[in-house]
Amino acid sequence: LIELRDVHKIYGQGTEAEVHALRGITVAITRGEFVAIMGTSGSGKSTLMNLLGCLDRPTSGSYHLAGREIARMSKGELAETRNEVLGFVFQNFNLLSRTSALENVELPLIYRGEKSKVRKARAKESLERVGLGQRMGHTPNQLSGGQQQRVAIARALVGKPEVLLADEPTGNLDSRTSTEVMALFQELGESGITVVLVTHEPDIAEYASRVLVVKDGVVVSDERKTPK
Amino acid sequence: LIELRDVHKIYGQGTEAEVHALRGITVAITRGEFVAIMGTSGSGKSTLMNLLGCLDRPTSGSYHLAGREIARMSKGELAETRNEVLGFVFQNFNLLSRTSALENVELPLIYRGEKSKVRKARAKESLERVGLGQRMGHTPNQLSGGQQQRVAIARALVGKPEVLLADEPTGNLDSRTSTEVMALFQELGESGITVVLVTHEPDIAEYASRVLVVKDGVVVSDERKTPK
Ligand SMILES: Nc1ncnc2c1ncn2[C@@H]1O[C@H](COP(=O)(O)OP(=O)(O)OP(=O)(O)O)[C@@H](O)[C@H]1O
Ligand SMILES: Nc1ncnc2c1ncn2[C@@H]1O[C@H](COP(=O)(O)OP(=O)(O)OP(=O)(O)O)[C@@H](O)[C@H]1O
Ligand SMILES: [Mg+2]
Ligand SMILES: [Mg+2]
Repeated sequence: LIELRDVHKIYGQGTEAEVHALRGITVAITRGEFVAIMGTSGSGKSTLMNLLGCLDRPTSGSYHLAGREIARMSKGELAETRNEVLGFVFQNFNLLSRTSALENVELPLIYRGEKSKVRKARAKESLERVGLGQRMGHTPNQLSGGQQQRVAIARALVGKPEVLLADEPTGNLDSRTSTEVMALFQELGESGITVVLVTHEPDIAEYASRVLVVKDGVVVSDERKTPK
Repeated sequence: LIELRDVHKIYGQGTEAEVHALRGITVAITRGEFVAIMGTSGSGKSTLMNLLGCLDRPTSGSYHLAGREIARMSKGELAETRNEVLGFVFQNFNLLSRTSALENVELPLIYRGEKSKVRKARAKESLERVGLGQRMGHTPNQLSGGQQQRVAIARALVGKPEVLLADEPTGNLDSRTSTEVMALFQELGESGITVVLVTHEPDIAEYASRVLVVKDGVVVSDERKTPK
């Protein structure tokens, strides 16, 4: 489903802020796998996630998603792929600050042209699944850090994506709420959705059937294991 | 040093987003204590931290900081107190997006009227202490999540505050980087600085000599223990 081959990413080439963030990543992820990505701060995890999520292109190397070469897609095709196949939970949430939690979660469905009544019902359900039924009308700055994180999760899931990419999805959640979110991800994994999540917490990585460790822009270990 | 008495905080009184976030908090923290605050998402921890940090006022109740009643201070006096006494690491970092890591860390010293040469030297040292000596010229969007978090930490410490308030300071950090940051906080604690940090990770709470648990806007447990 996902095939990266010798992928490099260099930021700010030729400037003062030039950083060779990914230095040759070759990785294949099959449909239905539950993968955890770990590694130290600055090692390249979010950069890798942004490439997987078609939010950025490699500087060199190839990325095949469901058989299609991402490097050859137009901007419009990339946007369409993101909207139809992928759900993305950003490390910094990326919520729209002037709109309510409900409207933030409706966004992926607006892009698909869903009717307002259907969108609202699905967004409502997605928010209830992460325990935010009582906060739907709040804007992000009227929500706690962990509640904002859960709105980002609800938004990633509302479109029933085939691939869920989550960058530190429990970074702001207490253990009980984390467990609820991970149980939800596990359920999705069992229904055939491919889950790739970045985490720095070993307890969260326990839920995965495979752990990739990234260090200085390369994969230094790739182990399969029995998930929790 | 810090005395909260029957503090309540109600957001959005009279609107749809009315939330009674703190429901009678009475807590005293003595100079040099190292306190961890834990609790579920949405329980009121950041709200409590914002009050302690003089970034917001209680709806009712009193807050004495170093003998002065915060409720009676003018906006100018509050700003001055914040700048001179407190260092604050925000849950969402609150960095200025168009300026470099170095300039972000210089900010508290600019408010104090420090000379540019002194400011730069101190900001540089603060960034080096959190391992960002190679990223000083980068703006926040040229930094990883954990690097942004460390810039926020460096900024909170550059003014050598008497009280360090840190809201989930290791939420985006891998275990090795977390350990380095906590060792730094511990060092500060031993030099007499009062440290109050919110965390959802038990390993981080281990460094504290006292743990407060918040639930639905009240303190439900307050235990002293031997720190790590
Ligand atoms: N400006 C606001 N208007 C209305 N409600 C708010 C506002 N800010 C916060 N809240 C609500 O107040 C409650 C407490 O929020 P707070 O940010 O203190 O929680 P928290 O314990 O820090 O949570 P987390 O662990 O998720 O960061 C939450 O239920 C939140 O929805
Ligand atoms: N736009 C950019 N310009 C220059 N360098 C960048 C840019 N974005 C990221 N970097 C650098 O690339 C490296 C990898 O960043 P990335 O965000 O992938 O790290 P990460 O593994 O997600 O870290 P964290 O665990 O702290 O979130 C970092 O050293 C960072 O400073
Ligand atoms: Mg990251
Ligand atoms: Mg909070």
